[in-house]
Amino acid sequence: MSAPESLDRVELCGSLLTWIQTFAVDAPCSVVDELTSGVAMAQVLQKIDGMYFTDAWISRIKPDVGDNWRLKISNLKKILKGILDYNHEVLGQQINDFTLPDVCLIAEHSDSAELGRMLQLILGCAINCEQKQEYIQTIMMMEESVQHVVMTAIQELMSKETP
Amino acid sequence: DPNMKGAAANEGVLANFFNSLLSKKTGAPG
Repeated sequence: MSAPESLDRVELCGSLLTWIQTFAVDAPCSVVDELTSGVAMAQVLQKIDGMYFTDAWISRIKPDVGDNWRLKISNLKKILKGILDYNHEVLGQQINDFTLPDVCLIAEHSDSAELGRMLQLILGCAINCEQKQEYIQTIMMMEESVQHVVMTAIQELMSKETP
Repeated sequence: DPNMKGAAANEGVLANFFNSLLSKKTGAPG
């Protein structure tokens, strides 16, 4: 495969924000700020694989964190660990050489670039899970410009995955 | 129209890519 095009991280975040809304979770997820608590991302992960991201797992994510960035960091750390463990334990793959999202920057500054990395990892779970067909078909129904960014994001992830 | 040809080519690239993902084997070995 040829080298993936370089990603504009802020554009990536915008496109993945559009994608994440296709899951229609209860938690608001229309703008970057709404995602920084981690609640919507946790709900999306539970939709992707409810057998792994169980009610017990999601109960550890605090729902009402308000503007408390320490609580946001705590939530985001649990989510990032969950994603990495899921890749290892369920998908049987490791993500090497991928710069992991800086959860502090997401929590304290609503950093789009770092949130984009986090959403990119969730995208990786969606397109590799048991129900991947459903999620890939949803992506294929999206606007072409969004599909293009999503494709580039997946190519970047795939170039860093090892079994 | 070159623009229309470009758009069709892009559509083809996207469809090929996502179809190849659909046919990729899922999950951990064993």
